[in-house]
Amino acid sequence: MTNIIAVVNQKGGVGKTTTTVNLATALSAVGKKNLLIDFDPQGNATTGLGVMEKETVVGSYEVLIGKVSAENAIQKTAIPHLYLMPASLHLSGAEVELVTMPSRERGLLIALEKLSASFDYIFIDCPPSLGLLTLNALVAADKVLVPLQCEFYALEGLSQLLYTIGQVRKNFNPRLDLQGIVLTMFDNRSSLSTQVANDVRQHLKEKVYKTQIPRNVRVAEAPSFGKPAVVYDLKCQGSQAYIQLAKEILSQEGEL
Amino acid sequence: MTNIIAVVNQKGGVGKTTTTVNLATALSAVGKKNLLIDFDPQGNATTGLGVMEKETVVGSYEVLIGKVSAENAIQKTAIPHLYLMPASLHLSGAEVELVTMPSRERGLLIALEKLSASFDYIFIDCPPSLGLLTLNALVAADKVLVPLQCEFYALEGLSQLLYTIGQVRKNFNPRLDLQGIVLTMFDNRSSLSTQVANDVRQHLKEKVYKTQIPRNVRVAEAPSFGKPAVVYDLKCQGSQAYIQLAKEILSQEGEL
Ligand SMILES: Nc1ncnc2c1ncn2[C@@H]1O[C@H](COP(=O)(O)OP(=O)(O)OP(=O)(O)O)[C@@H](O)[C@H]1O
Ligand SMILES: Nc1ncnc2c1ncn2[C@@H]1O[C@H](COP(=O)(O)OP(=O)(O)OP(=O)(O)O)[C@@H](O)[C@H]1O
Ligand SMILES: [Mg+2]
Ligand SMILES: [Mg+2]
Repeated sequence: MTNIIAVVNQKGGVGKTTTTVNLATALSAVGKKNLLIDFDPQGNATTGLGVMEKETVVGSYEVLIGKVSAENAIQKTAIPHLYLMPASLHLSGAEVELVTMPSRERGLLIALEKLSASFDYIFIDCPPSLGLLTLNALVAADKVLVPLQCEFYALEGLSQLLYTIGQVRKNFNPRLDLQGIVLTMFDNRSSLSTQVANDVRQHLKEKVYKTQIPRNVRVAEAPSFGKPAVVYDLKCQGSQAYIQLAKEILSQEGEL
Repeated sequence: MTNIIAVVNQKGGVGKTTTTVNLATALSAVGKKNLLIDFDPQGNATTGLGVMEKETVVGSYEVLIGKVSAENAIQKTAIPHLYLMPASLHLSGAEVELVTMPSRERGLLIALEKLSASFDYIFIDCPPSLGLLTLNALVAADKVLVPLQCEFYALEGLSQLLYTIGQVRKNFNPRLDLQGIVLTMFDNRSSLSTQVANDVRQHLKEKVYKTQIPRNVRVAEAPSFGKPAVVYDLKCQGSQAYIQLAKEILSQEGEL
């Protein structure tokens, strides 16, 4: 049974891509076969996994509009058991194009239903918006993982996001559930971080993972080498936190 | 002559809202009469200026679809000479609604042309995407201000952004010009920050402001008090950098 997890937050820069790339890599390291779908026109997850040449690539755009099967848009990465459906150049025009297409929110779902290859986890890295790309991800997914930066503005958008997840469950995808909230870029020297973290834990209780990801410059350096942090510097605090998060998710699924 | 400046970067979390709020406030402090238009459905600039009640508000959405004149959607803020056109709740649905409207990219331009009140500066805080909201801002604006976080992923999107600005100038708004690039969240302890800053200055030379904004936790704390950093803590490094940036922009316009 494949777990399809959409990584979503309309607030920008909260660690969606970093969480998707490092979590998928950590789960592959323990032998799970995973697919990462880059659904963000910026293509950061594609670069973060070392795939530099985005011009020639057939990827998530072509799959979304039904031009190419999912099978033919998936490539291996440098990491064993981790596959990638990259973001291709035309993804930036997809949102406008999709509006006038019939069943515009189901393109990804239809493509993934036809995918015969079996994966343990499929992660979808979403752009910072609640538009048609993110909607496609939410309709195709079983679970939503929400990275939440420990800062004030990031907190503001959380209720809107949880409301949107509820709407999608009601109108499009009855099986959609919140997998959990991951606190990111936690800075233990800042009272703001502690305040936001406490606030979120108080309101959302067990929906918030125990593991929180510290702010750690090695995590931000890794993409410039085309590697996930857990490959670039496994021993650093950020990587260790992502390994810990992977364990927490596996035990949540009853697999540990 | 009003300067209309769109603050744009499709990469999320790079400091668009923080730059818009603090720059507009710093320019108001020296007597310029300014308007801040919150064009981001998250409404962070609206909250950052202390306007908490977003449910009841008439704002940029109603102006964009022509339901309300710009005049009637502008309110005073706690800061003298600074006015706000807030983000209202329905803005999150605007991108999908706009697609099928005639002259969908000119809604804001048309509304601002009818605005009789005169402002020295109009700042438009944009969402983290290059969709129809940002397009409306680019068509209405004279200049584009690009906040750029000193990190690898933020660098990746710059060429796509500069290309988009060129396309808008060619197809929609011949007067659109790059006002400048502001380096944000610069951390002088991190070699990554220094590397990215040097890279950008080397390629874009005088288009990059001399002033760079340091990472400074007081800047991130200010919005939780509904105040710009320059009001919350004028003496902190972040605020001083925004004051410096305001001076640099005034001298660029020949006003200092
Ligand atoms: N734990 C961390 N410590 C330090 N830096 C981090 C951490 N996590 C992410 N970053 C950095 O913060 C920036 C934002 O992270 P990232 O790009 O993953 O967020 P995002 O939510 O995917 O952004 P977008 O909304 O643009 O898609 C990046 O430059 C990234 O390298
Ligand atoms: N100089 C700074 N020092 C420390 N924190 C900062 C600084 N500038 C911005 N921040 C914080 O970083 C986060 C991102 O900034 P901000 O929300 O202004 O970016 P944005 O580009 O507007 O994001 P979005 O793409 O979601 O609109 C916020 O929590 C903000 O408070
Ligand atoms: Mg991302
Ligand atoms: Mg913003």
